[in-house]
Amino acid sequence: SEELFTASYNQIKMNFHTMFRRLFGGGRGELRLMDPKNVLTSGIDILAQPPGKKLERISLLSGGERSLTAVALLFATYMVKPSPFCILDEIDAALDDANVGRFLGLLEEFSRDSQFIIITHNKKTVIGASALLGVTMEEPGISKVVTYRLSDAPSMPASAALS
Amino acid sequence: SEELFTASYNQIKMNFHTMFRRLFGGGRGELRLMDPKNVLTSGIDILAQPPGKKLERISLLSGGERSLTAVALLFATYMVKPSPFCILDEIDAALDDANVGRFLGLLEEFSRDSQFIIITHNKKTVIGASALLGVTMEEPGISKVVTYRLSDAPSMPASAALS
Amino acid sequence: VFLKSVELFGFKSFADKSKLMFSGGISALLGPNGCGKSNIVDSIKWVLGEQSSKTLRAGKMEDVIFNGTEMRKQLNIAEVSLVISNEEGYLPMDVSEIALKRRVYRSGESEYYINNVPVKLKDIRELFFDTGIGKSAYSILEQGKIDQILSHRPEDRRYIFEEAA
Amino acid sequence: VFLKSVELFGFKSFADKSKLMFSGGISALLGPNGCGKSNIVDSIKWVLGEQSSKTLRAGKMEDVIFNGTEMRKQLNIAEVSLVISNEEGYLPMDVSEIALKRRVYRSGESEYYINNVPVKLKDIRELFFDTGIGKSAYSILEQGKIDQILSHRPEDRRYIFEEAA
Ligand SMILES: Nc1ncnc2c1ncn2[C@@H]1O[C@H](COP(=O)(O)OP(=O)(O)OP(=O)(O)O)[C@@H](O)[C@H]1O
Ligand SMILES: Nc1ncnc2c1ncn2[C@@H]1O[C@H](COP(=O)(O)OP(=O)(O)OP(=O)(O)O)[C@@H](O)[C@H]1O
Ligand SMILES: [Mg+2]
Ligand SMILES: [Mg+2]
Repeated sequence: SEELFTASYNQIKMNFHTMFRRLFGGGRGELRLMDPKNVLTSGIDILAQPPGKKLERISLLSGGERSLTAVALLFATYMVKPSPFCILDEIDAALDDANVGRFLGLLEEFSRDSQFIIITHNKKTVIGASALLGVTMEEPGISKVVTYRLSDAPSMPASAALS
Repeated sequence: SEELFTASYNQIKMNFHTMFRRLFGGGRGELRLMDPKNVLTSGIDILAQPPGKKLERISLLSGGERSLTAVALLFATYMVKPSPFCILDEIDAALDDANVGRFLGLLEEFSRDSQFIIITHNKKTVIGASALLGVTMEEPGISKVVTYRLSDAPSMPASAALS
Repeated sequence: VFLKSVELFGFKSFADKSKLMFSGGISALLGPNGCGKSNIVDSIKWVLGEQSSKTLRAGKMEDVIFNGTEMRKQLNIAEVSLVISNEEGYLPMDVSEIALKRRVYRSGESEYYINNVPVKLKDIRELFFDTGIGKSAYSILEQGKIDQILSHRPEDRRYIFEEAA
Repeated sequence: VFLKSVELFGFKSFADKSKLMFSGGISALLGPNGCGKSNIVDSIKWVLGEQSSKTLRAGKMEDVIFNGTEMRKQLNIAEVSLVISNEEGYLPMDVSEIALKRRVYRSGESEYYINNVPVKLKDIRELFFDTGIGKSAYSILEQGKIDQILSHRPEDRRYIFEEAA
């Protein structure tokens, strides 16, 4: 089991760096075992170096940089063992437009192997979706589901469904 | 001091209800002393009743409802003792467009007595501002300030400054 | 498609029976603040066997049952059904579709069903054993919990690596 | 206008001297992720006397000093000046403008100035005593910390009421 863990750890470590560079448009993402002698019980440190900056612990990153680093780690894991489905609840709340764009680009790629359900208030994020599901509360306090299938109703732009 | 505390507590309690109704378009906001016999050491419970729903503790509210309740409490306090300045760092991140609109309406009113500095990625929030300050990192890792004074450059729409 | 549909009845703000059909690829879930989007995420975690009321944003487990509005009385049962496609044989059951159902009463007692057959929680656990399905920071990133996957406590992070192993 | 301007030099990502002029009413602070917006908020908390490195998102207090990039060496001093208008006599000093300055060296030692006169931290504290200026959950709501004002621990909330009293 130690070999198994180490093999997948090294794989994720490499992937994390690749995903980090794609999401940040450069820089370096690094994982480090805090106690390399005891692989099975050691903690794992996450270090991030946005382009041009110094390598630092994730606690120094900005709100948006943390979200992007979390996404990089998630996708790095999926490259080793994709989850059949993934639910992301407003993961783009702290991201600026440029980073939303890079995130969506990667999401598109990973949606070939995994099913994604994303909750967002950001019109840009919605445009990438292949199906829209609406929840309303016309009767106060009572949730109702409204389905706008994008494939069924091409005439309705995604942003219209949002308002 | 007990009278002083009770007087300002009762005042804020009333204001909280008024601000809550304005931000949620109805409903009820309530403050309760957990230990009414010991006013000076008692905790204060916050209860919220979005329109049509049941009154409940704030832990049951949604992400956006919590943000809005926090804003109601902040403005309720400012009605008793306005802070000369207030910095809000991405307080609108979880809000949908309708709630951003109601928030901005109130912010506009309170900006007559207090100076506000708001950090946001939301183009709608920027439009209400009287001055725009930009921060860039053209040289990686080095922050620089760029000032676009709205009053100096009316020709530049707020959203252009955002991209 | 893996998650085919979820049906909620009496779960949190879903007083009336409501069904969502998911598609492959990316499905976006939209709606105003407080309308019930994150409640749907909670319902999926719940039917997959979640036992901690705190991660469902509830005080005690009965808090997931619809507790009424100004115009409606509270209900006494909450029920969620999740239909999963097993065409690729991801789960150790020899069927192409698996319908999970969970029901809870005000008394606090939960009932679990797989394809309409009553089962125990441990059967649900065994079905998803070691797949990571429904686990936070792997297949579900809850609202405002980005830090879960980046958590300060290193031992929280090992989870990700073991999941993949 | 209350806060007239803030000038940062060597504070976090502000390696070069930078000055922001604020206006009355609402000023919006814009920029991409990681460009230094929240660092400006930290600099205002810091010059107003903040002593906890944790609420400044720093490990130890020296972490607020610019620590270099791939192209630039780290600096050894951080300095922030905040100019406050006192025309309405809000603060107990008989001047129309108050310039606060704080400086920290790698050694960890802080220096404080009011209108260029060296003072102690307790003088800064006395100047703002009981005004709530610079206090979290009253005059500053940090990023992602909405819960601070709604905090679970009731005793944290009393702060708001006493501030107003
Ligand atoms: N047991 C229950 N019965 C009735 N309503 C409930 C119950 N539990 C939670 N709710 C309601 O559900 C609402 C929260 O829903 P939810 O968190 O899903 O909103 P959301 O759509 O995610 O909103 P946001 O965009 O702000 O995140 C609350 O207003 C709460 O009153
Ligand atoms: N002492 C320091 N020296 C140099 N850079 C620093 C220092 N401390 C923090 N930083 C940098 O500042 C950046 C974070 O800036 P900040 O949190 O202000 O971003 P932001 O503009 O608020 O972004 P967001 O929109 O994502 O919230 C980090 O990338 C970090 O590397
Ligand atoms: Mg939500
Ligand atoms: Mg920030």
